[in-house]
This record gives sequence, structure tokens and C-alpha cells, in this order.
Amino acid sequence: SILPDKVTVITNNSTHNATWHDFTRFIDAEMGSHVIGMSELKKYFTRFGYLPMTISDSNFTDNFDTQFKSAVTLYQTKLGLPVTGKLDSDTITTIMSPRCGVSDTAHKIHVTKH
Amino acid sequence: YSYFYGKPRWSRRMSPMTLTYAFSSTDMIDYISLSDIKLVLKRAFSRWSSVIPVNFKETDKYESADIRIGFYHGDHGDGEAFDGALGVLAHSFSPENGRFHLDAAETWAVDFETVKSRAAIDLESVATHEIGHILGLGHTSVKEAVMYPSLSPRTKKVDLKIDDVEGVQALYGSNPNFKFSSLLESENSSND
Repeated sequence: SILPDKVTVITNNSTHNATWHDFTRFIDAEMGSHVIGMSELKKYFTRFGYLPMTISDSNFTDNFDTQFKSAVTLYQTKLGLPVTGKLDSDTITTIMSPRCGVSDTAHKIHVTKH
Repeated sequence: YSYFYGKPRWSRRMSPMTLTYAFSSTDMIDYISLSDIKLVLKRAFSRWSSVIPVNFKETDKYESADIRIGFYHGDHGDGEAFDGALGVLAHSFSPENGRFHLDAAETWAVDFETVKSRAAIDLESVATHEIGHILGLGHTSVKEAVMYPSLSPRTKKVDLKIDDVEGVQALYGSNPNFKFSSLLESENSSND
């Protein structure tokens, strides 16, 4: 086959928010990982109630630490995802989905078995 | 299902309770007609009132309405700035605050046949979800339920599920005309 000299790859991220669309780079990150920009994900988790507000945004590191693992686990539990404690593809896809701005954790949970 | 901290609810003494709602005269979108927006919201409110003894009535008196609906861009003064297209779609407040805010930057749709954008968001689905918050429900972990926090573009999710109904009925009781069996039948048929 004849390949062109230059290949342009067009990616369409139009269905994702500009702030959250690049979270795909965190897929498979787990405890101990260091990924540049993970502090942005920590801001997301703070925004929706999974990390304490007491930590200033500017103090977030890019490390996948113990506190962040707890936040990921809580997120997976609250969103009905498989609880892996890692940023698996299901978790990242859910994080990137458009959503309601109301926090997930200022609530009292009731569980009913059907 | 879940509730806001302290389990707040609207506490009128009359039964059935009637809550009024009004649309902002200034903070709206112009590419969907007001009559269509009102029709969609009316349907969303009626879904909730079919399961609890609460009626919703539209009023022109925005300032005194129990529920005040508007579309806002970015920072709109309540400390919860919207973030542009997608991301956060809307937010509302727990009882008895009544503020119901939609992000004006979204591509809102009342009909996916005419709106072709891949980023189109179904107004009725988001409205039904936000009314759940207005009534006192928090988010749920049940993916199929209306009160699940996320909604993909071009997706419609307007039918209340058992989780939504049990949650809101624990706050307000049941509408005497509501039958759980019909909800179970409809959920079973959709699962089939």
C-alpha cells in the first residue's frame, strides 16, 4: 500500500469537557504512580466531595498516594463501579462523563436490597 | 438513594402539598422556544408528582416562587460557577431553597431528531434529576436511576426507577394513585 508522507490524526473530544477530556492519560494509574497533571484529578475529587476541602488546590501533588486511593475507592463505591482502588478504564470514563454539579458525598446513604 | 445532610424536605402542612415554580425572565436560552421548555419541565415535575402527594404549579411571580429556574453562564453568584460545555450540566439546592440552575453553555435538546450535535444534552432528563434534588434527594449509586449523578450526551433518562421512588416516598409518602406494581412491571419489561 502507498502511505501518504504525512498522516494527520483527528481526534474528536467534542463530547467531553475541556477540563476533563485529558483524564484518559491517568488510565491504569494506581497506588505509587506519579503522573504529571494528576493534581487536576485531585481537584475533581475535591469538587465532588471525595477529598477533604482542607487541602489547598495548589498543594496537590501528582502522586497516587494513600489518601487518593481512598478517594478513588469511595468514588467507585458511590458510583456503582467495580471497586479496584485503581484508575481503571470504567472509572476514568465515568469521571469524564458530564454530570450534575451537586456533590456526591454530602448525603446520607440508604441501601435497599431488591 | 441518599438524602442531603439533615434530610431536609419541604414542610408545608397542606396535603397534597403544592409547590410553585417559575422561569427567570432574563436568564434563559433562546434556541428552544419558551413553550417547549415549559412543556418539558411540566412533564419532569409531573413524573415526581405522580409518585408523591406533591403538586407543582407554574407561576409568573419569579421572586416569590418556591422553585426558581434559570440558565446561567460561568460564575453566576452562588459560589458554584459553571464550566462551559459539558462537564457540569446543572445544579440545584436542597429543600427549601428552591434554586434550580442549568448551564447555559450546554447544547440543550428537547428532541434529538432535530438537534444533531454529539454534545447535545437532554433537557428533560437533567430537569427530572434536578427536581429530585429540589425535593431532597441526593445522588444514588444505582446507574439506571434518575438520581445517578452522570448523564452521557444524547441520552434520555426520564423514567423514575424503584430507587428514586422509594427515596422520595420516604420523604413525602406515596401519592394515593400510585401503584408500585406498575413501576415493577415497567422495570421488568425494560430489563427484558
